[in-house]
Amino acid sequence: QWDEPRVCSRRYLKVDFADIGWNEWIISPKSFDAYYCAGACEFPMPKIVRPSNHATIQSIVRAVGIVPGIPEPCCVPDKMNSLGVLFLDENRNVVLKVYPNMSVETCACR
Amino acid sequence: GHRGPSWPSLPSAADGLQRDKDPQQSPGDAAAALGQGAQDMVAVHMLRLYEKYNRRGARPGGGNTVRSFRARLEMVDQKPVYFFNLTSMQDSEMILTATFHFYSEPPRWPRAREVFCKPRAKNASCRLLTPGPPAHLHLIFRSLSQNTATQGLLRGAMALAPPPRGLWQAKDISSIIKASRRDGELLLSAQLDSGEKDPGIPRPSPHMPYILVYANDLAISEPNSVAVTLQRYDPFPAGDLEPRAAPNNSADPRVRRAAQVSGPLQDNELPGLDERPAPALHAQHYHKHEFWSSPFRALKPRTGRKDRKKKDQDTFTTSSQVLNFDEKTMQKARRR
Repeated sequence: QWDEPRVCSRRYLKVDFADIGWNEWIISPKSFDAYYCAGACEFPMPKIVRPSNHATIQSIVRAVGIVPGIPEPCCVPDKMNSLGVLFLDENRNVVLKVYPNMSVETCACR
Repeated sequence: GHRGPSWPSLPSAADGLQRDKDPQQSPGDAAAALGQGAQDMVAVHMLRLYEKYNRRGARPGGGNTVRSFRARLEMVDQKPVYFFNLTSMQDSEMILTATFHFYSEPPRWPRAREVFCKPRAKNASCRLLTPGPPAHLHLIFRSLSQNTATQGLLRGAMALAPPPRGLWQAKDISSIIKASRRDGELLLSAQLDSGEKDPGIPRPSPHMPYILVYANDLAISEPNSVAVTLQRYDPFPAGDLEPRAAPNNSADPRVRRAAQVSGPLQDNELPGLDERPAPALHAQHYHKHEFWSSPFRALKPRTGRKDRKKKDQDTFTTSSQVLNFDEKTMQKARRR
C-alpha cells in the first residue's frame, strides 16, 4: 500500500467471505475483488479524480479559507459493479441473488 | 424437457466447504462447495444459472433473484405427495415466473417371470413387452394454510401428455404460486398421478421434483440490502436499540443520587445546607445568581416586568450590603 498514489484512486481489496463469517451459507463466490477508494481531494484537483462541480467549489472555498472548518471533498466510489451470490437460505434452499454496488470500478471526489 | 447436468460429471461430494483459490470459481468448485447437496438436480440447476450470470451477466429470468425449493416426500393415503415450504420468500420479491421440475423414471425392465406371452397361441411368442408410457399424467397442486388437514385448498391440476421417460420436465406454475402467495398460503403440496396401479413408492433421490421462483427483489438496491439476506448474526440482539454499554461500565451510566435521611425530619430544612442566610422576612422571588453570588443581598418586593428588568440592572450594580432586621434583634445587637 506504501507506494499508493496520494491522489484519490481505487485501491485493491479482495474480500474473503470466510474472513467475515459468511462462508457457511455462501456457496459461491468464496471471495471477490471488491476494491476501495482512498486518497486526497485537495485543491487543485486533477481531472482524473472526476470531481463534481460541488466538490470543485468546496475545495476552492477550503483553499481560500473564507469559511473556517470546511473539509476537503471525500474520495468515494463512482462507478460500481454487481455481484451474483449463490447461497443457502434459512431452510437450506439454494438462492441466487444479484446484488448491485458490490465492487468498485472507479473512484471520484464528491 | 432436459437431461441431467450438461457439464462434465459433477465432482464427488466434497466433505465440507472448500475455500476458493481464485475469485472466479469454476462450476466444479461451486459444486464441491455444495458438498452432498451438489448431487441433486436443483443444486445443479442453480449452479448452472449462477455460471450463466457470471459468464454473460444474463439476469436469471429477467430479475435479480432465483429461489429454489426442494420437495419433502410424504406418503398420504398410500400415495406419494411432495411438500414445498415457500415461506423464505421475502415480501419485497415480486414473482416473475415459477416453474415446477419433475423427472419421469425410465421404464423398469420387467423381470423374467413378468415376460408377457400371448395366451394359447401356437407359437406362443414370448416377446419381451415393456409397459408403455402411462396413458396420462396428472399434476395436482394444493396449498396448505397452517391449520388445514393435509388436503388443503386445490390450487391447480394439469393433465400432461405422457412425458418421455428418463427426462426432466418443467411446467410453468406462475399463476399457482402467485395466487398462493397472495392468499398467504406458502406451504404447497404436489401430486404426480400417472394412473398406474402400483406406481411403486418413490424414494428420496437426486431426482426429487423442485420449484424455481424467478423474482425481482425491489429492495435489493436499498443501501445495505446485502446484510438483509446474508448477515445472519445480529451484533445487537433484537430489541436492544442502543449498543450495549461495555460490560465493565455500570449497567446504568447515570450516578444515582439520594439524600441520606437521618431519622425523621425535625425541620423542613435540607440537611447539609446550614450555611443558608437567615430566612428573609418575605421569602419572595429571587434570581439564582442573586442568591448564590452574594447571599446577603436585600430581597426587594416583586415589581412589574418592565421596571423589574430595569431594577434588576440597578440592584445588580449599586445595591447596599445592609440587611433589615426586626426591632427585637436590633435592640439585642445594640445592647451587645
